[in-house]
Amino acid sequence: GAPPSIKDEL
Amino acid sequence: MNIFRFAGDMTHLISIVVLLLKIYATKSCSGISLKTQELYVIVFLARYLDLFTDFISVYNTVMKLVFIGSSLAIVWCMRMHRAVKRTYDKELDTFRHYFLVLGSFVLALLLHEKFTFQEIFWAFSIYLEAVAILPQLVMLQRSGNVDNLTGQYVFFLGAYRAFYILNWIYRFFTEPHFSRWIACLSGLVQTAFYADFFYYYFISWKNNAKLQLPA
Repeated sequence: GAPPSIKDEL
Repeated sequence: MNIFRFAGDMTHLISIVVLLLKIYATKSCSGISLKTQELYVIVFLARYLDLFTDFISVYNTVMKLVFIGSSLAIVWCMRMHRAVKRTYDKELDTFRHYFLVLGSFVLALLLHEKFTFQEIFWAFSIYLEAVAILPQLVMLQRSGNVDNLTGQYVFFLGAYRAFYILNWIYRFFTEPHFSRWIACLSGLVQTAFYADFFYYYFISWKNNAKLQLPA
């Protein structure tokens, strides 16, 4: 899948 | 999710709880900068545009709603609540925060990961969050004596981004593709703004004295 981006952070 | 990020989110939540406690328990917002609170509303609204489009986890969605809701509640309280708004030190809260909004937006137009609406607003929210505390810090220096709850509020707010820096270091070493330079640089600047506050906070804690910031 797509690399874990920082957008999963608050 | 790692322990640093969870600690950061919890510290952030604690700072908001302390602020709400101060306002509701003392029915006063003296020493609190309304401008900083308004900037946080803009930060959260600009950053969580994907609230209804990208579902990441229940935790993520719930926390986003809590941050947006609490920051709106605080601004509403300071502007509309009869008893609270009377205690707002308007003459001490004079930082021209519109320049912070404008500057952050211009910077986001120049420095971003992708030139898309969501990415521009995300970078804008990251830059704005870094400077959002400035009106509050300026107001603390002006008001001289800082009451305990306000001091604790600013302390936890500064500590949360420091935990996030540890989280970015941890993710840098554990996730090869992790792209984080915008948030990390901005987070370093954000935490640096608290440096002198942390120093005086530590001194006051060591001497068990009232927190005094030099004018």
